[in-house]
Amino acid sequence: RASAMIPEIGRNNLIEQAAKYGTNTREDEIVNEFEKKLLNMFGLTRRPTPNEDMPIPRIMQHLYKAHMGDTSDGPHDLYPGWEPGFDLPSDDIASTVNTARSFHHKDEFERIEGLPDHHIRLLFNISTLPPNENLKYAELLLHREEIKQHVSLPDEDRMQRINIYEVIKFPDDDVTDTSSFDDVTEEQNRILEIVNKRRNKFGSQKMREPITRLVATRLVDTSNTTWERFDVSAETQKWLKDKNHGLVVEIVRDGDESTPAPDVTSHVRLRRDVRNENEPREWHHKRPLLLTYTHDGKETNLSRRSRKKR
Amino acid sequence: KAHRKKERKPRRKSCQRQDLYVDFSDVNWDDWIVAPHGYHAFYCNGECPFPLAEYMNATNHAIVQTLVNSVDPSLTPKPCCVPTELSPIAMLYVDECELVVLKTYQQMAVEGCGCR
Repeated sequence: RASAMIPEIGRNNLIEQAAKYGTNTREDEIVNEFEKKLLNMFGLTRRPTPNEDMPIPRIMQHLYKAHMGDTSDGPHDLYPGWEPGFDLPSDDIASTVNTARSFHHKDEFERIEGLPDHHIRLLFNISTLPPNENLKYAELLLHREEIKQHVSLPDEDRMQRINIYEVIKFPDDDVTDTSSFDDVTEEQNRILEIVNKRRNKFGSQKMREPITRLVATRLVDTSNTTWERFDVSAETQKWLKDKNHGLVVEIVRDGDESTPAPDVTSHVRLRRDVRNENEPREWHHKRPLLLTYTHDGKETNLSRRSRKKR
Repeated sequence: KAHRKKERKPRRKSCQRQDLYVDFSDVNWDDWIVAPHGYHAFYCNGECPFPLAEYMNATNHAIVQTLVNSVDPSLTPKPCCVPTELSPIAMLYVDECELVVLKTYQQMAVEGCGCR
């Protein structure tokens, strides 16, 4: 019963106690009801059984510490390159939410046909957000690492621009619909590939590029390391109600929007770096992250706690 | 000079907050709860004897129940020692979909006890 919320010894004791009640209900059913209450308390449908070596994003560990008001060992001391300014969202937001969830994008969908190679698609499956929780805020986090060779460059050569686009529509939504991408089987992928190949062979009258909309743009200095945070609340709200085609990120040279910036992989961590031997553990902590902030109607919030002396 | 001390019945503790540290590894939850490793949940225990002291936070109902109990204990027991103030805790955990979640849960730790 490794997947049970109640340990075996506790279960046996509860069954014994339930037997003393002398009701018509079977003792194990009474204990199962109690187990359901425990799951409900945490908003779970079953007991989580994560892999032992599953890494926990440092950002989430830091959010926990920030909520607890723990600034004794700032994350910048623990993790080299950490941006000291990283914190919970503003108190206006933190006081209206009580849950933060982190989502990783689906790597297998990072390329979009019809878009240049340096456009990386970030598709987050947020369909598991509990329906009883109200989404208040969502932010996209992109990790940037300094490019050491850029430190000595003049200002204008160090600057790059991050553009974030929302993918509104694909040329043919029926074929490229990924709203249920979790259920895409290998067979479906194979069929999709064949359909796309045929279209390329015979030519398609339809527009090939997806329709995108610029949602954020930011000029960044490549000689420093930090996390970039983008408010994507409106887009995330739409994904809950409508199709989710994700976001597209491009990094370009400042002033030359048509040229992809060099060293993109080593600067903004949008893709795995196969040259780095510390991957994939490092990738897990630095890969793009979608943080959603929700409220379940209970009277708690994520505001920074004041340290109370008992 | 032999002086026989008057033997007193040990006094039962009056209603107050008691220590209880919930260690998540004790209930085998440490594989999915990342932080904290446990927390001070406390519990309430003790008598609610007459006279109900100020710190017992007795309600009007508890005072009347004490009166009735004094007249005839078979009609009602003395009031119970229960949590009167609870506080939330935050938990960082991995959910059933392997998503990492930070969530605050209300009424997880006892802040104050009283006779109710």
